[in-house]
Amino acid sequence: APPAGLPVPALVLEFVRCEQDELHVRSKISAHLEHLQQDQNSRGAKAEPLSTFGLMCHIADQTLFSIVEWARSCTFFKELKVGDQMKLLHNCWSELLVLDYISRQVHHGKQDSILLITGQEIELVSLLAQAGVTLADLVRGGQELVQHLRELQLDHREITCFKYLILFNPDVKLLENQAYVESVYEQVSGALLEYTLCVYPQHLERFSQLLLRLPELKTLSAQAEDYLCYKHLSGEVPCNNLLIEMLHAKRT
Amino acid sequence: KKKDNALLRYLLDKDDNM
Repeated sequence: APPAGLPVPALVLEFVRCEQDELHVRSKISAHLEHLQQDQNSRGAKAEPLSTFGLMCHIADQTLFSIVEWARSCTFFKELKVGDQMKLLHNCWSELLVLDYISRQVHHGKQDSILLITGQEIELVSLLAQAGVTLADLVRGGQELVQHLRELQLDHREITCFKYLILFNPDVKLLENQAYVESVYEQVSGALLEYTLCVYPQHLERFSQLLLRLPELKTLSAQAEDYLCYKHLSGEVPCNNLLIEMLHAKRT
Repeated sequence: KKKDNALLRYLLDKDDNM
């Protein structure tokens, strides 16, 4: 965390205040997975065991639920009508999911393993050994972005600003309240710029360096969506709720 | 189309006091 006591813009503090408690989200998702496991055990030998990919889908699905819950709790977001809220989330859900994963790895700080939201650690070697070519490329691409953000020493407050910049994307079409979304985006950009200048005065280009990483995140999320779509079409995605609904929403 | 996005709409519309 940046040095305490430095003047942090009020908006950034508000963003941090609205952040969900990581341990609470972790326990909710872990409880869901335990419930899944018990359900499977009760069905005995007949039940097909959940594959690693299947487990990842459940984790992504549950993480998506927590992301929607986070968005709902944001003061700015509440000002929007549900129609606009849905358009914004349909536009950026995969970027927020990938950012959640990437930011966890940035602070996990290990090169050879990844940390899941459940707190489990998976050796990269074993993950890549099981993964097909496409998933392996995705994981490697993710690790490259993690490395760039580690070098930048991206901090938690900057990550929350990223989330708002991604959610309040002024390029989303057919919004009823386009001007409001644009204004929030401008305010968040301003707050992040002010934050970087206050807290990292020796790095005047930090703001632009941070923003340069967002297109990489978008590319990764588009690749992740394509991969998920491919797996879904081949019947390999076990759960059929929020993850698949959001996938369809973007593609119809 | 409306039916397709039922879950997200439910999540965004649901009343927290329920």
